[in-house]
Amino acid sequence: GIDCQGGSRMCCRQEFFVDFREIGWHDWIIQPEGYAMNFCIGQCPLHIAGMPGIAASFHTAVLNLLKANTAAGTTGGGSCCVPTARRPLSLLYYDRDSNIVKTDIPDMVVEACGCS
Amino acid sequence: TPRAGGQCPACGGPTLELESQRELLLDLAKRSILDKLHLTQRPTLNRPVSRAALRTALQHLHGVPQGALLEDNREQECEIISFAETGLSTINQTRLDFHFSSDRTAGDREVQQASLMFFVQLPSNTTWTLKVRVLVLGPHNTNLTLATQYLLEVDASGWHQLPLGPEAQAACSQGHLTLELVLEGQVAQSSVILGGAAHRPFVAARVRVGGKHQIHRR
Repeated sequence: GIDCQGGSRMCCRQEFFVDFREIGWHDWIIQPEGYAMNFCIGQCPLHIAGMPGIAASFHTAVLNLLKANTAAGTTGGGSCCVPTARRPLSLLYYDRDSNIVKTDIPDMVVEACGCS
Repeated sequence: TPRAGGQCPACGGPTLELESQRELLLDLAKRSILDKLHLTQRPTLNRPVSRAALRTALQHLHGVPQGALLEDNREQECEIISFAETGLSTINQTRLDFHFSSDRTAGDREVQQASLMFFVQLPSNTTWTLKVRVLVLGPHNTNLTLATQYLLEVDASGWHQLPLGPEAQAACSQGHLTLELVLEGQVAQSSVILGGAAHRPFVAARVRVGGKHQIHRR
């Protein structure tokens, strides 16, 4: 995956950190101090969307190559910049009964982006 | 607030002003965390836990091994530490009440493992017998009845761990567990089960959420 830098317009991962203190959640979430949410942004023109490594999957790469080699409009549908790798968010927090809960929420942190 | 003339490069929709985008993302982050924790709103803490109790409890909480996460999002495992509330106690008998989270829908969570941790202060070179009684609500939800009991030989001061069986696990799953710790055969000068800030008894439980009513695709 590619991380967004400067004026990049192609599909990339934009870092976005949610500080629990800033949103007033630090009293009930013990750890971590924030959530590195991140998100995907950027263009996915067909010639890029079919490239291995940028395509979200092998299936997508083949499909986008097919689209790129077919007359525009016959296959329909564009390509979007979407998460291709995600990891869980581990949380340690107090519930309403003041119990301490440790849990891992799957698929919360965007690790890499690619073209659908 | 859509930005005039702009197009979102990821999906072709109208772009948002930077501040609106930030607010939207923050809102999305909050909502996804609450959704995944099966909460409708952020918890409001009514019974604060002391730092000492928190530190002690965390030292006993084992982390989930990396890679042990479940594939299915509908099932989620978590570990809960529930601190005891003490009630109806004498020197020889201590009653402990545990309230498990009422945030989650009853019946949608299953306690798979639970252990009681308690701190005992004994005179030196003595061995005491301790009976731990698991009390559950009767069929009409009125009186507490004895579900099972454990006998322990305790010969040293310090933290002790008692793995709890299916009866206690079921009570935890339903949201409330009552235990009675009774000294057998001896009369103590003062309570041997300590309950101060750093020695507050607790139950550590491993819970599976949302795994009971799975629909399998065929």
